[in-house]
Amino acid sequence: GHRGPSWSSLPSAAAGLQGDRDSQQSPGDAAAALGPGAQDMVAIHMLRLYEKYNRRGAPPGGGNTVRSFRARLEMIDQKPVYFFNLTSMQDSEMILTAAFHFYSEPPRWPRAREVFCKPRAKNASCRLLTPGLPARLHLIFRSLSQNTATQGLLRGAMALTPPPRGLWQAKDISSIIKAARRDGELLLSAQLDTGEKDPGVPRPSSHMPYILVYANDLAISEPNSVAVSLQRYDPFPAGDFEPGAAPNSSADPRVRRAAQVSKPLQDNELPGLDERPAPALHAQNFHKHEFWSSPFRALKPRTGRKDRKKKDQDTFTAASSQVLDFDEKTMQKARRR
Amino acid sequence: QWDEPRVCSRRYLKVDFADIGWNEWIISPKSFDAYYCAGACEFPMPKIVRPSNHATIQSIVRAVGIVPGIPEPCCVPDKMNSLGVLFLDENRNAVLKVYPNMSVETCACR
Repeated sequence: GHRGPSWSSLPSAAAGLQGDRDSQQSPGDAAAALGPGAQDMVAIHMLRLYEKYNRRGAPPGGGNTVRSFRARLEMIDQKPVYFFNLTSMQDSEMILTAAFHFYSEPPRWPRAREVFCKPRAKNASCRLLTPGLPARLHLIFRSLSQNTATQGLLRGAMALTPPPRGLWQAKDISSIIKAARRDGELLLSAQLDTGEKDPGVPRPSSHMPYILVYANDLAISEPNSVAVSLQRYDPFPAGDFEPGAAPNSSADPRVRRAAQVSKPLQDNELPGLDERPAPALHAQNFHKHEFWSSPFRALKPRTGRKDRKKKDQDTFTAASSQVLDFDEKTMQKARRR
Repeated sequence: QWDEPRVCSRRYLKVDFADIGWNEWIISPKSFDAYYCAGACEFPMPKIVRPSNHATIQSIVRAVGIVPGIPEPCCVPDKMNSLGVLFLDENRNAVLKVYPNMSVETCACR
């Protein structure tokens, strides 16, 4: 277990955050950037990991990526169930470890004994009032398929002894997360079952559980990997080939990574064509299409994205298309990519 | 600017994520020292520019002028450092990623 640090403990984080790489930001600023729920444990934990990396230079958890997942609370059968959406994990991220962090409430019985049994009043009636050891906590994980509303497949269960006082604890759930990912079920629910009929009011938001996944992103050494996760505007907006279109004028400034393909690929040009000797370049500009086999010559000039999308659908539905004729599964995969 | 060395070397560049529009989702750092490489890789190249063998030969060929159109070797980053970035993903969950090759430590003629 670990104690939940208060914001008063963050001056130590301030030192790390105000190092030579970042001389403009205080932890308060960083916390503010995390949003309205910033004063919760997950925000503090992530800031501390960041600070630790900056101070020591050691990769967090031995990998290059730490993802946090906030819980979304729902009451099911009058019991709190915490939902986690892990779908933002990338295929290239190899999970090293995963931990479930949660706040354990102290058991209720000591308070009752304190009320009825004063320290020196060890009479028979007092002993009768002592309800015995508190029930064990049960932590139950289920995974949900994205298209079903069912309760989900049981992924793991563990029994916990409630700590004597309120305490943040962490449980290794690496195998649960790995199995859920392997099966493509990245919506996870966690239930802390105290065995009580009325578990009481849900915890305040600052005590919401969270999941940390430590991973090694194998694609991070790829050229331009920073664009995959951080460049969220479309470098080739819809009107990029239309006259008068302003650069970066995409309506949605945060597009999915699927849009981050390099220009030659978008143009269906062979990568490396531009590497031919200089005299050949001039000719290439005018006779580029001659490098392609006949099916590609049939392609018309580029159109806007919406038109292209519509055309894709048309192509998909019209089996008689002469340009591309992929099956539905292939097309879906391509769109996802 | 007049004090800038002409030979290939590392120059100072501070990148503020707000300037490139990434500040909406990057929590920290707000800025970092990226540096860049600039300058000439002329013959004869001093050891300080750490020329590759190929760059040395290319600069000689260019200096001799036997093959027309050969440019100078390029002044490019040689050693680079990684940078840890704390940012919010599409679901507004905090993510810490350590990106390699984010700031230049040394430059070289290649």
